Parts: sequence; structure tokens; C-alpha cells
Amino acid sequence: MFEARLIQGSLLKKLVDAIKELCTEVNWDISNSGINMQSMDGSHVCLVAFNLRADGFDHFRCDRPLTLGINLGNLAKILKCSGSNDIITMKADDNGDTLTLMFESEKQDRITDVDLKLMSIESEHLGIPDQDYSAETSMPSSEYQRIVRDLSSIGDTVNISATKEGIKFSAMGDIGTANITLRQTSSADKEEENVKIEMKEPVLLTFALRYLNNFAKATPLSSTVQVFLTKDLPVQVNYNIQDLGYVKYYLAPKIEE
Amino acid sequence: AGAQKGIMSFFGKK
Repeated sequence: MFEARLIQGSLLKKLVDAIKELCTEVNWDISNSGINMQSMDGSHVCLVAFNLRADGFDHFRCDRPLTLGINLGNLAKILKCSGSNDIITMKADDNGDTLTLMFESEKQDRITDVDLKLMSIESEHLGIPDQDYSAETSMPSSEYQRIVRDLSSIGDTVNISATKEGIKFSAMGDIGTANITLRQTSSADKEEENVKIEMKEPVLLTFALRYLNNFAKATPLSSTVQVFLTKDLPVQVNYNIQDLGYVKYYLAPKIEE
Repeated sequence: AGAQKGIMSFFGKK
């Protein structure tokens, strides 16, 4: 059987909210090392992956590896029944067709349990090659969210370039053009408020803003985000979930024919 | 602005 108890249950809610619009039906792979998911979006343009480590849970038990087929929209509806300070416990039998979720209030004076019907989902695992990044940027996740949101009001696509000057995001549309350049900083009070840029070679890539905006739904999970750019390859946008794991998004570029 | 590539053109099936 599988059983996992998460004191900070709101993280599960935030994680599901961060991926449910891109991926609707997904498999969660459970093993004694934790919970993993990898899924393409419906249009097969991006790949979403998360990992929740067993040691990030208050209690984690998995007797043998399980695959849980989950409709994320339905799971999100169930998680709406949990309070923001609730402790969440998930349980599934080895051959069961439901995932039981239990929400306990902080004072443990209110307990909700819900059974979510599981489904059989065919999915393919993609191999993500080890990439030698051209440029790696770490920035506040609120900054990333603002850049992709602001540029979406100008155009549908963004050119992202890394040069000695910094990381430049450029959008072009019917109403005009906009450029946002981020330079490396070191003066912020907190380390995570700084922008860090590590560039190995200049790089310029074009992406659909719609997806980059969707990735920003993970903003509540982490105060920082890492953006990895590699020549002619998908961009990788990483949110580390403190003491628990990560959610990573990969988006294929737009390429001139 | 270029053609949107699919993610599977970069990451192969395992």
C-alpha cells in the first residue's frame, strides 16, 4: 500500500494548480523514493515533470511501486475542500482503483476524507538528455511572472536572448514592441531576490508566451525560478519546492523553417 | 515568428 502524510498540505494544492491546465490526465509514479510525474501537454509542445521526495513528507510508505492514473481537474476539485493549513494524507491500496485523501485541520478537530476514482492512462516517458546550457538565470519567481504577463499584452511570442548585457525578453505585436532586460544583481537584502546570470555562450531563442505564462502558475510554490536556455533546444523553467522536490517545465522553441 | 516545434522532436521516447 501507499500512504503519505504532508503537514504543509497546501503545497499539494499549489502543485496541482500549477500543472492542471497543461496536463489533464496523468500518471503519478509512486516508489519508496517518492512521487514522480512526467507528462506532455495536450498539444505536445511542452513537458511537465515533478518530483516529491519521500523524505519531504512527514510520513511516507510505499510497499511496492504503484502507478496512479489521475484526472488533475478532479483532484483539484477535491483539494478545494481542504483548508490552507490542513495536513493532507494520501492513501492507495496496491490494486485499488481509488486514491483516498484525508484533510485534517491544524487542531485536528475537523477531518474530511474523499475517495478519488483512479483511471487507466496510457502515457509515454520521454528521455530528457543531459544538456550543456548556454545560459542559466535565477530570478525571483514574481519577476518571471511579471515579465511573461507584461509581454503577453504586446505579442504572442517572445525572443529571449542572453548576452554580456544580461537576459533580454522581446515581444512584438500589432501595437508595437517591448523589451525587458534583466541584469545581474547582488544588492538585494535577501539572496533569493537577486538575479543571477551564468552565461557560457550567447543564445537567442523564440517561444510562445502562452506556455511561459502557464508555467508562472507555479509561482506560489517557490520564491525563485531558474530558466535554462540552450541553443536550438527547449527552454527549461524550474521551481524548487523547499524541502520537498521540484516542478520543471520544458517548452519547445519556435524555429525558422 | 518561426514554426512551433513539438517537444518530441527534442526528447525521445524512453
